[in-house]
This record gives sequence, structure tokens and C-alpha cells, in this order.
Amino acid sequence: EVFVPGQNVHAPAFVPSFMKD
Amino acid sequence: QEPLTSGMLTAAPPQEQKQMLGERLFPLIQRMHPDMAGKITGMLLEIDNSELLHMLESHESLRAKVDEALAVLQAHQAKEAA
Repeated sequence: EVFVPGQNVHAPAFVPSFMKD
Repeated sequence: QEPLTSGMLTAAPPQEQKQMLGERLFPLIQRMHPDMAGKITGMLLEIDNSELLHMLESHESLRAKVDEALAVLQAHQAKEAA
């Protein structure tokens, strides 16, 4: 799998565990 | 925190693998871009896991991908704003 920047812009933001409830 | 190995990753389910990688990548990216670390990390997590592991070891390659993602993100935001 190759990094395709134009498509990755719609990827959901990552939420680290320390920011979750 | 002990280094993440490919063995540790492959022992976990695919979705958890991305979370594990994200937990390691996020603090590094947060130091570069505090406001957009979550979004940039999310974009980079679409990269192949083996490459993400390499990026955890080589901060130079991480920075290059972060810069690339940021440029795309900013261009996208500018387009949306226009």
C-alpha cells in the first residue's frame, strides 16, 4: 500500500487512549 | 516505554495494530504540530504498518511524511475555504 496524500486527507483523526474517556 | 516490534504488532488484531502504532506516533507528531497531531496521525496511519514501524525508528522519514501530510491537509483546507 502506497501513501497517496490526496486520498488520506479524508482519514479520520486519530484519538490517543489518554484523550479518550 | 519499550520499542514497538513487528512481532508485537502481528500478535494483535489489525485494527488494534493501527491503534498501537498511533499511540507511538501521536506524541512525536504532537511535538511538531500540537494543533493538528490527531488529524495528521490519522492520515499517516493509512500507510503500511511496516513503513510506520520504520518511521518510529527514523524520525527523519517520519518528519518527511508529516510534512507531506501537512501540505496536503493545508491545501485541502484552503480549497474548502475558497
